[in-house]
Amino acid sequence: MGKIIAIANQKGGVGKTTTAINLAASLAVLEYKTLLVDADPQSNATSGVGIDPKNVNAGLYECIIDSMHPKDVIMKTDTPNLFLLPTNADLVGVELELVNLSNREYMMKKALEKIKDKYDFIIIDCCPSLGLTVINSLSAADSVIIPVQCEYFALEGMGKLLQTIKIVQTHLNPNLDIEGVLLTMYDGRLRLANQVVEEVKTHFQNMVFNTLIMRNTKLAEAPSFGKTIIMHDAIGKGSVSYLNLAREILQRNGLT
Amino acid sequence: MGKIIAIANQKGGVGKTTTAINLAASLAVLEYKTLLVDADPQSNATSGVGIDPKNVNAGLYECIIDSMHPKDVIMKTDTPNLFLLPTNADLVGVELELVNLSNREYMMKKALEKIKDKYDFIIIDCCPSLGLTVINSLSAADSVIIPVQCEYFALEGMGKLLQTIKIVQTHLNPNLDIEGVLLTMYDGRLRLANQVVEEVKTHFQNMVFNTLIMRNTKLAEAPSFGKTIIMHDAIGKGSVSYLNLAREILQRNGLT
Ligand SMILES: Nc1ncnc2c1ncn2[C@@H]1O[C@H](COP(=O)(O)OP(=O)(O)OP(=O)(O)O)[C@@H](O)[C@H]1O
Ligand SMILES: Nc1ncnc2c1ncn2[C@@H]1O[C@H](COP(=O)(O)OP(=O)(O)OP(=O)(O)O)[C@@H](O)[C@H]1O
Ligand SMILES: [Mg+2]
Ligand SMILES: [Mg+2]
Repeated sequence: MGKIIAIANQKGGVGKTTTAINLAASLAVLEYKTLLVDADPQSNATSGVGIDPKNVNAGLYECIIDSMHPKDVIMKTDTPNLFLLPTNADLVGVELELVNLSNREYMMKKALEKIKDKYDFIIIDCCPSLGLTVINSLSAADSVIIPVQCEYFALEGMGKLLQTIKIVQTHLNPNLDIEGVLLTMYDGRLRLANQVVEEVKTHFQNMVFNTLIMRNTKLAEAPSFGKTIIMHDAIGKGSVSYLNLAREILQRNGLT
Repeated sequence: MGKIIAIANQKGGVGKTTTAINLAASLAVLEYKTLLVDADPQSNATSGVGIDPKNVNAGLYECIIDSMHPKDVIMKTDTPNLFLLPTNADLVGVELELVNLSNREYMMKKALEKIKDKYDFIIIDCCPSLGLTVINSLSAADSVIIPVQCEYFALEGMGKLLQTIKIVQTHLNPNLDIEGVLLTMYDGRLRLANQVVEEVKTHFQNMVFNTLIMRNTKLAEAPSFGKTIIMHDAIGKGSVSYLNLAREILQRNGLT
């Protein structure tokens, strides 16, 4: 039975997509059948694994609004065991269309339930907001990973995000766990980065993953080739970090 | 008569808030009376100039939804000539409330018209989306600055943003100009950064500001002290870049 993990943080540019793509790729390399769901109209997760969003005729939008079966839109990637539920720019309109539906918070859950038992893991890349699309992702998820860039504004937004998660747990999805808080783009030479790490570890204790993702230019380069970090730089620090993260998650879930 | 400039890009973390705060501060230092409008529920522009969003009882939300007069919520900052129209977390709910109003795209324009002639410049910090709040900002603005981080995903999203600007120009605000495209977080040692600069300059020609904002840790540190870059590191590269940007904009508008 697949585990659905949402990658969410309303702060922009903290490494949600980079984490979604490369964690999914790492789980796939470790022989777990993994589906990457692109729930951001920017479709960065789609292009980041080498698929041009302009060639996506039907994606997540059609699964949510037109009840299309996800199996009819899911695509293979060049990584074995890694599949993609793509998105294109149509997703921008989904929030206005969901607003007046009765079960508007559960539309993504309904769509993903059709394929949940076909995968070991389903990773959802969220857009930088706390709107209906993200609420849908959190309602569909079993747990959420919160990437936090080691900078001031990213730290500041944590309170609001945890509040939203509590609201979802109370009213929409009582089973939603916090899989963990992931520190990203860490550069040990910067005082600010070390302050943020200190603060996050003090506040969130053992919710914080031991794995820390260093700032690493190969991670920023990989999507320009449409490749995951494993395909772009298999033995570099970026790949090692995300493989470590995958193993840590497997351990936390009693799978290794 | 104040000029309203929106700082917009749906890609997260590209330097919208950093540009809004420090361009506004630079214009203020050059003796132009400037209002910074925080149109992002994350309220980073508010905290970035030293005001705690939790102490904001009324802000942009009340001006848009309750027709409160902006002069009753505008606050002074520790920079002479720099004022703030703050926001708090209530702004998250504004999009759902605007959806069913008849002139939903013009609510911010109506609010800012009440104070437009009291300032030389009004700078709007937008959230990372293309939803109704951003459409409101673009409808109210005379021009828009597009910050582009020198990385792959930021480059990829430019097409979608320009499409949205065209739609706003055609249907909502024919006077909306593109003030310019601003390259941010540039690190000359990285091949990727140089490729992005090359690509942006080829596509957008003289729409691209000559001023390039380098990656500079003081810019990332300043908000943790609630200070603009001018107050935090007046003679450093960050301040010099943003003062140069202010001067370039003044020149483009025939003001120096
Ligand atoms: N560890 C890292 N080292 C260096 N660059 C990184 C790292 N992680 C992410 N990046 C780069 O930083 C930028 C922001 O990351 P990313 O796009 O994954 O964030 P995001 O949270 O998904 O953004 P958005 O809020 O727009 O969805 C991207 O250009 C990405 O390539
Ligand atoms: N030139 C720069 N050099 C170094 N760090 C920078 C620079 N500009 C911005 N930053 C830092 O990068 C991060 C992202 O910038 P910022 O928050 O301004 O982007 P944004 O586009 O407003 O993000 P969001 O999409 O969440 O609104 C912040 O932590 C900021 O301090
Ligand atoms: Mg993303
Ligand atoms: Mg911002």
